[in-house]
Amino acid sequence: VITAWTSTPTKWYPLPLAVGALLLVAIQYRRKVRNSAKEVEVDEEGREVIKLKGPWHVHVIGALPLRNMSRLWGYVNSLELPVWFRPYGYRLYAYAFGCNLDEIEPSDLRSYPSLGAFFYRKLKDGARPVDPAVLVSPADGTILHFGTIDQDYMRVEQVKGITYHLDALLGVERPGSPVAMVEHNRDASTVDDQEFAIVNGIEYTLEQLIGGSGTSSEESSTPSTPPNEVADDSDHPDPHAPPKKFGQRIDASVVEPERNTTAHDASVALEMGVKPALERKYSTGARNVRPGNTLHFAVIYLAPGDYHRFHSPTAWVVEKRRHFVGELFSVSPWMAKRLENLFVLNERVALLGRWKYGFFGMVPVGATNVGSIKVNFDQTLRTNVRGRPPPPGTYTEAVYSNASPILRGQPLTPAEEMGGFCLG
Amino acid sequence: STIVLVFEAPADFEFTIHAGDKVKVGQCLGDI
Repeated sequence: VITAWTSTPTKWYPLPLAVGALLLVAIQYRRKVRNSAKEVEVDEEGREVIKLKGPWHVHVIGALPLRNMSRLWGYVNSLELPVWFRPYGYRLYAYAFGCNLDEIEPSDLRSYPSLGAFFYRKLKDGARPVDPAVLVSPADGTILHFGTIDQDYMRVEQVKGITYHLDALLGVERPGSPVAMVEHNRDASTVDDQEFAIVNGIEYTLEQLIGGSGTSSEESSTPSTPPNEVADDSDHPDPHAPPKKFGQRIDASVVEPERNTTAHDASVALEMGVKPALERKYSTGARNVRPGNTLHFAVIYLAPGDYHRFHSPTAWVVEKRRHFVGELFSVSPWMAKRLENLFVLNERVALLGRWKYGFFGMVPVGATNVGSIKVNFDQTLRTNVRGRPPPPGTYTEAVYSNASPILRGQPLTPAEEMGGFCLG
Repeated sequence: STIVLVFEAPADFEFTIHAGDKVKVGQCLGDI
């Protein structure tokens, strides 16, 4: 071979014109096929059809029963470990995944009955100082990506060059939804110099709002909308009906809060400028951005060793949650670079509401090892349950309008614990 | 697991982080 390679003379001669033309045709054809593969497939309503797209190894992973594997993983990790083994096992886990055992509460490793309980560990008070900035991190993790969203296209960049539609992530806003309802009732709710407010005919003084010497609003009056009653259900479809198309809301309910104090509402209200929900000029929503404002996004990845509870990133009011049952692919950076629509395909809970600058949304996204998402103020939420997932884009919705008659939602202060991810 | 934040903010809002940064609960992500 070496002799042939070195001693064979090279003779150059021109290719016939037809061969060159064929080569150009082949290159053009290949380019066209590649571009058509990138085109977005849409349904009869013009919405993008979410499908599994990526290289062959992504399709291999997609063929696995990830949801069943996740639940089995959760079951295995809920098994109680022998007390003598716990310190060794958890120390080994902490060493392998880089957990800081000095900041956990309780610090006695024998008090965690299972790996699942250790995974959902709490932190000591003061372990995470809160920055006074308007936006703080809701979790321990790594910043995967962040930026602004072009409001003409409403597409969020997953990684460089791969995008997904914001409507597919959050769900499509519908007329009659709670946000629209609050806006619709705006004329019935007025504020006079921020001294007192009338909400649906009920008068609140500023002292009541901010928890001063007056009695709490809960004591002095009751909201006009009774608890557990959907304020406007004209747009709610039959909860038992199967989903028909992309983005259809298949259930709606009002979630009763466990406990809310007027002082807590007031602390959020003050940070938001006192008059949220009472005197809003603009309806909040990803598609109702105020003039001069921009939509931003940030993605935080929680590695297996990270603290897995999430906290409020700012002072805001959660008006509703949308639970999208979906797949449970890994959400590691490796997967995010290869699987298009990863965050739209996976099971997630979109918590939507408002902060002092307008719309605010937070979406915890599940993964194979952490398929269960808990939200502390929503005891009815059940994630990663047995059964075939509905088509991508369908969701169940709950509104928190009864959580606070003042704020018409669940108020949260910066860094307040909201929930977390559990194994399986 | 992953958390995606989507929010409306004034034009002068700026992120104070970089892709790949490790963050902890309560750490500043952005400010006005």
